[in-house]
Amino acid sequence: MNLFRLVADLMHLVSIFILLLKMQKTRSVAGRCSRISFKTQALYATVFLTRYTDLFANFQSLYNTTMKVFFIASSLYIVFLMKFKFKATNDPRLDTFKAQYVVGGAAALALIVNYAFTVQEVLWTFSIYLEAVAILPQLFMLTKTGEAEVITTHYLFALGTYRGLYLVNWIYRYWTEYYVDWIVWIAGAVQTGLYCDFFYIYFTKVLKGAKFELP
Amino acid sequence: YPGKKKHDEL
Repeated sequence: MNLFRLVADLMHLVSIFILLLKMQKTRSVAGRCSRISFKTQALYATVFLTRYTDLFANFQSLYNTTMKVFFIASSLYIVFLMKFKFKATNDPRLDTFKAQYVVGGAAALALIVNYAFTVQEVLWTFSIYLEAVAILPQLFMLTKTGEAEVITTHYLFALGTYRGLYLVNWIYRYWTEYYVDWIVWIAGAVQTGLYCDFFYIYFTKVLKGAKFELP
Repeated sequence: YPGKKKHDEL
């Protein structure tokens, strides 16, 4: 473990708490102008469930196991809140991104490009590819609604920073222990790349107190 | 997994 990865994981936790706070505070999944994509949250739950199949078999540390349990539980809880508790505020007509395409694409790629053709390893690879594009329904929804509440932008900032810091962690680990993992490196770069234009707007507008509006 | 190492990251 290194500081970059620890801060990255904490940013990931922060993003989940921001989302839960937003939903509890507004008691909905849709603020006046910004919405949370159910599809993205369902994809994240799928990512954690397919990635942590080694939860009991591969004990790395108490931290690792605790975080895995938290990510699985919190992502399922968020899906539950959106699907049942705040269902009335969830408008599927706005969540129009074809999630089946990214699920299908990630599954196909995981069957072709993986480190080992075992069920667990292919599921893990699928979760890595899926996580890279899981934010697309959310970003797509932002482009449709054209703007987002500030708290939603902080959610996206934390989420984008988490994987961005993982890139730094991988550079550090390559440098210090010759750690090489092409699959997570490339997927992580794609995932962080998807946030670039969001980061640009976030830094140039939101942090200056302006509203988050897409040009 | 690279080189049969288990996944040690989240």
